[in-house]
Amino acid sequence: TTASWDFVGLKRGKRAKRNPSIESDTIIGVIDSGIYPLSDSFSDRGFGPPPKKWKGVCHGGKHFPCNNKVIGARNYTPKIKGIPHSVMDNMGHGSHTASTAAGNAVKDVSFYGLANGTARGGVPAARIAVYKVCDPGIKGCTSDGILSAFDDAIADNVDLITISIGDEKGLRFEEDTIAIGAFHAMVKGILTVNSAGNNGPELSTVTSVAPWIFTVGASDTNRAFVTKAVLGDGKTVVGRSVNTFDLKGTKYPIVYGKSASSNCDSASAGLCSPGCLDRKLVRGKIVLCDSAQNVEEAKYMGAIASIARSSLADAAYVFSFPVSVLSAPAYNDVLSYMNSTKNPIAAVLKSETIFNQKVPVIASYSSRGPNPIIPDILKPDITAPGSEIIAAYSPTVPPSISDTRHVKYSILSGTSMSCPHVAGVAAYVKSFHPRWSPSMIQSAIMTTAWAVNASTLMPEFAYGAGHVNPLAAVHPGLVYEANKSDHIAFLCGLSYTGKNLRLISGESCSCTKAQSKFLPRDLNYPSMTAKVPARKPFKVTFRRTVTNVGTSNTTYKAKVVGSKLDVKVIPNVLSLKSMHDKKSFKVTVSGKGLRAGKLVVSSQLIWSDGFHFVRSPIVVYAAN
Amino acid sequence: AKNDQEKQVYIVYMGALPARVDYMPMSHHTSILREVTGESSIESRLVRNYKRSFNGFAAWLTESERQILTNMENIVSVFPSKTLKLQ
Repeated sequence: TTASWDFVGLKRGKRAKRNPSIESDTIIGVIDSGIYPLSDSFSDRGFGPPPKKWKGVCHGGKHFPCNNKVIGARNYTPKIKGIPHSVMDNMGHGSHTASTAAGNAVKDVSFYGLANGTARGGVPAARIAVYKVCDPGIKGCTSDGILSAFDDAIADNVDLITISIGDEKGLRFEEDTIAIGAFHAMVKGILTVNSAGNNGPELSTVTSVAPWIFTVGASDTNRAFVTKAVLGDGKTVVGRSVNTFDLKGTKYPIVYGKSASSNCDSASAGLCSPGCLDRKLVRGKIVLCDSAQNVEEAKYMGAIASIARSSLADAAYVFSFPVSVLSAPAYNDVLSYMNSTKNPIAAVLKSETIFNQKVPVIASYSSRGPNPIIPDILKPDITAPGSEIIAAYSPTVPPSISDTRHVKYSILSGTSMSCPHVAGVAAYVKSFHPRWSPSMIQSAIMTTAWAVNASTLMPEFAYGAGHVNPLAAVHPGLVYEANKSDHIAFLCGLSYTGKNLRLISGESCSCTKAQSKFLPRDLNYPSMTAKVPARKPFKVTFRRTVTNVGTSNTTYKAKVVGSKLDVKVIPNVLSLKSMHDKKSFKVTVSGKGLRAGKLVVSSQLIWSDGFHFVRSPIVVYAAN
Repeated sequence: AKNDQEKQVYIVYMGALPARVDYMPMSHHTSILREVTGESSIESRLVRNYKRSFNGFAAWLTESERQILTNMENIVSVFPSKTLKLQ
C-alpha cells in the first residue's frame, strides 16, 4: 500500500478529495485472522469515539486492547488448550488486509528498506471491526465460524464487509457460507467484498460466484521487486523474490538439486522435495530447484541460497534465505551455464525495486471466470492491486516459512490483497454517497473501471469490468441497481422455489410465473454475459435499467466499442429528467457460431452524456 | 462410507429470521436439535447459533440426522462446516 493507492489514483492527504466526517463514521468489518492492534496502522490518535450507529463489542480476549480505530473484536475460532483465546492476529493476514482497507497513513514504512513509503488504507479515517475466524491452530478458517461472523457483523451495523477467504471451488448458494452471509448483509444494505481466489490462470476457477458479492481479481502495480543472480561467466539473470539478505555479491558453488541427492529419484530431487537433498552435497552452496515450492528444504540442509524455477514467476515472495525465482528461459540459461563448466558458481543479490508506469497486468494466480455456478454472471467483477503489497503485519508471526525475523510490515501477494483495496474504494465512494445501496456502489466501481486490453487468454474472465478507478467511481453518472426483490427474482429463475425461497427471503412469497422464467442474464448487473451453444448462430437479449445519479436533465447516448458482436441497443438515447430518474433499455447481441479458438467475443457498451462514461462489458462465450 | 454414528459439524441454515416478535431462535434451534437427536441435553451437540441477522445453527450431527433435518419444513439447507482458506 505504499505504492498501490497512488497507482490507482487515490493520492495521499489533500491530493484526493475526501469527506472526512462521513469517512470517520464508516465502519469496515474485516472477517479474517484477527488483527495486531498495537500497529501504528491501527492507532487511534486523533480519532473520536465510535460512531453512534455502532452496536458491536470488544471481545478480543485477555490483553486485547480495542480503541477508537479498532472499535470491535469478536473471536469465532475454537478455544485450544494452552493457547490464549484472543483476536490477536497469529497469521499476519488479518492485519495486512485491515490496514490495506482502512489503515492509518504511517510514514517511512518498508520491509528492510524495500517498498519504502507511507503505508495507508483506502479510507484511513474509517473504523475497523475485527471478526476473527482463522487461526493456524485450525489450519484455516471454519465456515461455521464465518457464518457467525456475518451474523454479528450485520447486526453490529458495519457499513461494509471485506473477506479475503474462499473455498477451493464455487458452490451452490445454499451451501456457500460466504454467499449466505453476504445475501443477508445485502438485504441490510451492507456490501460484501470478497477475493476471487488464487487458483488462476486456469478458467472457471473463481470461487466467489454470487451476484450480491463484489468479487475481486488481482493485478500488479507499477512497482516490482527483482532479484538478480550473477553467474560465474558474468551473465546476469533476473528473477523474482523479496530478498533482503545481502551476500555482498560473493559467488558460491552451484549444485543442481537433481545431483544433490542420494535417496530420491532425479525428478523429486530436482524439485528439492523434502528429504531428498543430501546435506554433504549442498552445504555452503547455492542449490538449483526446479520449483520454488520447497526451497526451504535447501536451507534446512545448509544451502547458502537457492535459484528456483517457476512458470508463473510474476509476483515476488518473501523467503527466509536468499532466493531468486526465475522464469523457465532464465532458469535454462543457468542450467546451460552449469553444463558448460566444471565448477559453476553464482551470486544471488539483494532485491532491487523497479518502477515502470504501465497498465496493470492480471496476476497469473488470480482466479478466472467463467462463473462455474451461474454462467451468465461475469466473475470476477473487478481487478485491483494484489501483487507485492506491503501492509501491516503481526510481529508475532514470521514473514515466511522458517523465518526468524519479526516485522511490523510485510509484503504479500494474492487476491487477499486486492480485495481490501476494493473494500477501501467502496468505503471511499460510500463516504460521498452514504445512502447508496450495495449494488449502486458495486455498479459505480465497475462501470468506471479502467478498461484493460490484455494479451491474456479471455481477458474478460480475468479482469471483469477492468481495473479499479476510485476517483471516477465517485461520479459514475448512472448506476445499475439490484435490490433484494431483484435478487429474489434471480433466485426464482434458478428454481429456488417454495420453501427455500420463503425461508431465505423471510417473506411468505413464492415465485410468480414471470419470476420463474427470469433469466440470470436479466439481473440488473453492471456487466452483461451470456453463455451460448458452440458453433450455432446466437441472438441474446439483456434487459437493463439505469438510475440517474449524475446531473438532472441529462441525455445519454449509447455507443458500442470493440464490436466483434452485432449489438443493438434500444433505445440508444436516454433522457433523464431528475436525480434518481430510471430508464430501461434492451441490448440484443447476435453473431455467428463461436468455435474452438474463438470461444469468447466481447464488446463494451458505453452510455455517455459527454461528461460521464458508463462502461459495461458485454461477453458472449461458448460452452466448450 | 461414513460410519453412520460418526458425527461432524453441520451448518443448519434456516434463512431469514421470522418477523414475529415472539420468535425465539435459540429455543427453536434447541427444540429442533432435541427432536432430531432424541437427546434432552443438546449442549454437547450445539456449536453455535445464528440468531441476530439470519436464522440457523451449527451442531455435531450424524449423516442420518442431517437427512432428517434436510426434509424439515423450516430448514433451507444442511451442509458440512469446512475449513476455508485465506487467499
